[in-house]
Amino acid sequence: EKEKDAHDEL
Amino acid sequence: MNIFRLAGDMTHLLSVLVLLLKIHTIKSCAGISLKTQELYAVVFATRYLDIFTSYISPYNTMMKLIFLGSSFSIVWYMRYHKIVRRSYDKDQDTFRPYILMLPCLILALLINEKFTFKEISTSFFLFVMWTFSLYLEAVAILPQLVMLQRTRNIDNLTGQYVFLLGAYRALYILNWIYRYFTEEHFVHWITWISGLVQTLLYADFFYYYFQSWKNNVKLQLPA
Repeated sequence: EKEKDAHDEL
Repeated sequence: MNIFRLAGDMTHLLSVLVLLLKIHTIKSCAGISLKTQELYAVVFATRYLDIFTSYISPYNTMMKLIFLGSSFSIVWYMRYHKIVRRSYDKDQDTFRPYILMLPCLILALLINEKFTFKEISTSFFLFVMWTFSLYLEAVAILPQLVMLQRTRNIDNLTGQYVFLLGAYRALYILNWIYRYFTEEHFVHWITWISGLVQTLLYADFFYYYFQSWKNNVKLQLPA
């Protein structure tokens, strides 16, 4: 889940 | 989503629209580096590989499609459009993209948030590609900056395009500071350092851009 927030930006 | 990040995305979108406007309306790409545009197409292609697998929000998906579509169509215009391609000055655009792409790829394999080389899985591959796109984006502007130094008179749209492209990442830095203080465990050194390097590469351009705006003179970069 942590990785997810790293890639929530463009 | 915070105001800095939204402003950053809108500035980035604007930079792409300014460039498309220039190329599509006056059918000219004078002063624009095709190498930088190709690097940006690679940046978006490697960053948004998971566009169909990891859904974040309608906004996120829409922006990804816009950036992918615009960057590839700009490359297409500059390479194949019979009128636009004539205004491309390839003798001034001599930066070799591979000397940027190879080190970024090696660095992405060595330094990424996973560090685990052993598990050669698709998620590891996606992670390395994503990290590669971060490093590549930081240096993708170099061919364009080199070309600007060679092009004596920089037209307004080109100057605005480069300015907006630099400003968007500066706004993203404010976004990372904001998220660091408002979200716990939001720490992404790789993203932050490459974003900082990217913005610093624009430092002298920003200086001359501001000077030309303040003194109301034509933008010129010293050779």
